[in-house]
Amino acid sequence: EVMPTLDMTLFDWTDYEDLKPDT
Amino acid sequence: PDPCYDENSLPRRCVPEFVNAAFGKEVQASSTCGRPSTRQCDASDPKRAHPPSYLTDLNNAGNMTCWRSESFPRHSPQNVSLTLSLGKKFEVTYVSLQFCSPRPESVAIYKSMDYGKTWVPYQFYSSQCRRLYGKPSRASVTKQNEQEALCTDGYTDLYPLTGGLIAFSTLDGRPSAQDFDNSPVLQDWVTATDIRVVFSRPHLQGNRDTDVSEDAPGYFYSVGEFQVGGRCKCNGHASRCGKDKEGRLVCDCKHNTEGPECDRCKAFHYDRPWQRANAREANECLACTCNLHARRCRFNMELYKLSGRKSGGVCLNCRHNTAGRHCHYCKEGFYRDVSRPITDRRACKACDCHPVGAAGKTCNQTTGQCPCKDGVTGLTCNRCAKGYQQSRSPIAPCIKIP
Repeated sequence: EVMPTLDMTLFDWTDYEDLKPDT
Repeated sequence: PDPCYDENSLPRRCVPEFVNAAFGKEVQASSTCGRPSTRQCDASDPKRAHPPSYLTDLNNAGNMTCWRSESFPRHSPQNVSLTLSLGKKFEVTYVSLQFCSPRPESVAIYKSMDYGKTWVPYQFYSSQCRRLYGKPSRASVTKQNEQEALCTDGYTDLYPLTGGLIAFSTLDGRPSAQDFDNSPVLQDWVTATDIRVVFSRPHLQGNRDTDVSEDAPGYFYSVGEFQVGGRCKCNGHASRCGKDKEGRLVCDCKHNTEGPECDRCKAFHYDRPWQRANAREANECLACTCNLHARRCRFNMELYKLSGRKSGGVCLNCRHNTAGRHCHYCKEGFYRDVSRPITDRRACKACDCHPVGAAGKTCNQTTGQCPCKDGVTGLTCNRCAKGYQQSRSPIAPCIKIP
């Protein structure tokens, strides 16, 4: 079974703004 | 066939042909007759001129053209010098002079290795070695003094009155001449860029000290042939010398060497230090091993010694995401694509670790596997593992399904 790739839009970056990768 | 390579295209020592390095070259004479003109010599009349160019021109038997100095009064010994620039370094085997006048009583030969900036004595001829040149006559030659000028009373006899010869053989009697390949001292000794001959005292018939009257006949020096026998110095890495774009004489270097005397390795050919070629070993310069990922390298003596004197090159600025002394592995953040040879431009692939799913940016050098956070899987850590689902937290992107 192949799992879907991580969806970056689902993450909540509110507390981790400094970790957010450039898009 | 190229003499610098054998029938199997392997490098071997090669040397330019033996030549008279003086032939056709300009000689600077400190004194030349004919200005003002005299009964025997007129510089403005080609038929009666004796210019220095006659020293190095083509001489046919029985038709010797002679340079001639001014005439000097016999009570006034004059130094007259002939200076010859060879144009580059030569390995000199002999220096010879054939006289049209009586041979001088005292002659000094000097050489320069720096195009005339400094001069060192090469050989002295005199019946008064100690008095004129501060040297003992016919000193014995040992390994300690074989690179020093000697003085001899040979070749100083007045007779023959014309056609007399002085010939200096640079290696004659030198103990290390038998093992020239392994004697840097003698290799240096035979090397010259310029040769200077100084006539210090003439041979005078009659009594030099008492015959000082005004009308006593004077003297002059006259030479028909000034020869310097030797080979263009190329350190065993060229079989010929030619002129470069600026008209300077240079070796046609082989064995990955370059320089006027093939005295250094070409760029990127410093996997071992430059060495002169010898009969046993060509000592060609070797290219650094950089797997086609670098254009420059430098030589490291420590590494060379550690390798058993096999390889000392260190590649500089490895490209195509490679790293290491030979650009032989992938730099951090890249992994080796084993389906391509290391020489391939794309031999190293980016790890491309997922910015959220991976715990770091560096992957396994051989498999490309990124370090995944808990519950994350995939080569780049971009999927949740079986039994996990995506969360909203970028710190723990996959959580166990309840």
